[in-house]
Amino acid sequence: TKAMFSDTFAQVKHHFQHNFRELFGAQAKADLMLIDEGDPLESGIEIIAKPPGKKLQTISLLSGGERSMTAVALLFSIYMVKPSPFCVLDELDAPLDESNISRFLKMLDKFINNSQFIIVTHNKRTMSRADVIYGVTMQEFGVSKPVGVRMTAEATSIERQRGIGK
Amino acid sequence: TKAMFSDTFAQVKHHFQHNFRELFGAQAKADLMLIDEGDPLESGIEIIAKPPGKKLQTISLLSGGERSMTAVALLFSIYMVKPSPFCVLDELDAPLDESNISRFLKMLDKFINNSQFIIVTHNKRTMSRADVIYGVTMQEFGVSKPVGVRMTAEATSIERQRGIGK
Amino acid sequence: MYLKSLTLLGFKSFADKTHFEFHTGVTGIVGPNGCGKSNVVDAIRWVLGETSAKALRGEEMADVIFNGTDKRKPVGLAEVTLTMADCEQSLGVDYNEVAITRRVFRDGRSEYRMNNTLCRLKDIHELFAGTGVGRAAYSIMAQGQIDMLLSSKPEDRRSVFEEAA
Amino acid sequence: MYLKSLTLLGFKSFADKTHFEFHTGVTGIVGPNGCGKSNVVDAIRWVLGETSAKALRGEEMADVIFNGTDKRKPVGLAEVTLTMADCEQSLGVDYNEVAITRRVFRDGRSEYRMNNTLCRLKDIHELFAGTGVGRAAYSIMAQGQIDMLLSSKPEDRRSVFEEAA
Ligand SMILES: Nc1ncnc2c1ncn2[C@@H]1O[C@H](COP(=O)(O)OP(=O)(O)OP(=O)(O)O)[C@@H](O)[C@H]1O
Ligand SMILES: Nc1ncnc2c1ncn2[C@@H]1O[C@H](COP(=O)(O)OP(=O)(O)OP(=O)(O)O)[C@@H](O)[C@H]1O
Ligand SMILES: [Mg+2]
Ligand SMILES: [Mg+2]
Repeated sequence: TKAMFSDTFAQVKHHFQHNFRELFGAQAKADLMLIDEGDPLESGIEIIAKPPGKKLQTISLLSGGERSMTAVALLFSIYMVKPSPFCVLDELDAPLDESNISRFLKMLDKFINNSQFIIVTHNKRTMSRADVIYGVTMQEFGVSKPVGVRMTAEATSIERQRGIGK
Repeated sequence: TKAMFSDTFAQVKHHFQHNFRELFGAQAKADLMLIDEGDPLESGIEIIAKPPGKKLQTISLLSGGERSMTAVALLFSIYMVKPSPFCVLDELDAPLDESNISRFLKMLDKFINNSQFIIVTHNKRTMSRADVIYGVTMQEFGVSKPVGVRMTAEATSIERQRGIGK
Repeated sequence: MYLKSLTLLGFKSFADKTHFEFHTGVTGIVGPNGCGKSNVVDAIRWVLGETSAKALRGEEMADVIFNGTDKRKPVGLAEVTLTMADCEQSLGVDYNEVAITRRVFRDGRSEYRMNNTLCRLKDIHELFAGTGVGRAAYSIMAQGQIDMLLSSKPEDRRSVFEEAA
Repeated sequence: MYLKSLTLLGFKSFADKTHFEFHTGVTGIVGPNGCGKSNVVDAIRWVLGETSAKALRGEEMADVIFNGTDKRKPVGLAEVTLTMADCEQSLGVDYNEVAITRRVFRDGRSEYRMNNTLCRLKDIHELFAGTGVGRAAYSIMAQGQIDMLLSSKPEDRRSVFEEAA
């Protein structure tokens, strides 16, 4: 399993270097390093992230939005190595500005054939990307109820073709 | 100073009970408790927060937005006891939905005669409340520059009356 | 294999029986602050076998049971059912659909069922092992967990990479 | 007493001399992710005497010095000046304006000035004691610090209430 872990790690690292550039720009650089190469299973993992044009510094100095985008790059790198039938993201877009939300949604598009995505959001741009939207309300104080499922017209026709859902 | 602390604490507690209701609704309840009453200076402080209609539970179970509004109530309670010439808020509104942002801005109005507020935000509603807006950009990668100060017409006339700024 | 549906009853703010159907592509969950969106995320995490009450923002597991409101009494148990479809090949089972049900009672005791048959949490973990469902910390990103994902501490990101490996 | 202006030079991403004038009411700071908004907040916190590099998101104090870009060299020092006006009564001084300047060099050594006269950090803390400026942790809410403010741990909220008392 030490070998399995190292193999998985190497693949995630490879994707992360690429995905980070995809989200931040061709001039950006990123890497993943095992702090203790001799003991991969117990070792900490260091993230190296350099936005385009900026000098390399610890990721603690990155902005709130830059840290979120770095997390998005890492998360999608893991999904590439170990796809999951469904992924649930709760307000991942909260710290992102409009252009970063677009970049996040563009990367999301590469995964929707392999996985379903359930995304909790307050952002209108992200909402417009959803195929189906569940609203949740508390008309009665303290009791949650889903309200209405809104399916985009396009999604409805795709669902009928695939015979999924009722 | 133990007496000073207890006195300050009692005042903040009093305001917090009131401000929380102002932000959450008349049916809401909140309190501040010293975990160790006998040793106020070393004691932890527990926040009790009950949104309207809901049962009292630990604040960890509150939603992201509810926790932010609780923090807003506490912060403004401290400002009432110990006003500061200026307050700096960095993206306090990020987890808030539109109606909570309105409530936050409404409470903010009660303080602007005593303090200047410097607010970092991505939210259009909050931006429209600002009297002056500094945009910051990085036209040259990695180098920040302020761009343009936008003063609302109303703010410009107030400033001229008070003779503040140049 | 895909996620077909999720049913909540007495789970956190979902006092009444609530059913969500899922489709391919992106499902959005929206609503005002405090309406219950993250509680849906907690329900998915919980039914798949989350053992840490803290990961569900509570102090003990019974905290996920609907606690009542000014107008309603608390209930005695929380129940969530998650149904996967097209399972034959992915899980090596004879059924097309597999429904996982978890219940917890006020005394903290949990019960698990697979297609309505009582089973152990261990059985659920073994069923989903290697599929990315189940203990996949990385396939459920809770609100505000970005710092955890970026942390260099082995204990913080251990769970992420362990399941991936 | 009110905040009149802030000047940054070589502080984090503000490589060139940058001046902000402040007015009564609400000043908004806006811009895309990573453009430097929180760095302005850090500058205010820093010039008022913040001693923890971690509170400024760095590992050591010299991390606040402009580090260079692909096109520009790093610089040797960071300098921030904060100017308060209408100070006579609030601070009990003879001047209308008080300008606080802080510099840090690559070796980590900090210099403080009050109206261009070298002084100690202690002098700045004493000058602003009880006014809500200076070590008032609660008057500068950094990005993502909500959990800290709500935490019941004494060490987390100690600084807030101590300055208030
Ligand atoms: N056991 C329980 N019984 C009843 N209500 C509960 C229980 N546990 C949590 N809640 C309530 O659920 C609400 C939180 O819901 P949730 O975190 O899902 O909100 P949200 O929709 O994600 O909001 P936000 O947009 O602010 O993140 C809280 O108000 C809390 O009081
Ligand atoms: N010493 C330094 N020298 C040069 N650049 C620095 C230095 N310290 C931090 N930075 C840069 O400043 C940027 C972060 O700026 P800041 O945190 O102010 O962004 P922000 O405008 O608040 O963004 P967000 O909206 O995402 O919160 C990072 O990209 C970081 O690389
Ligand atoms: Mg939530
Ligand atoms: Mg910021």
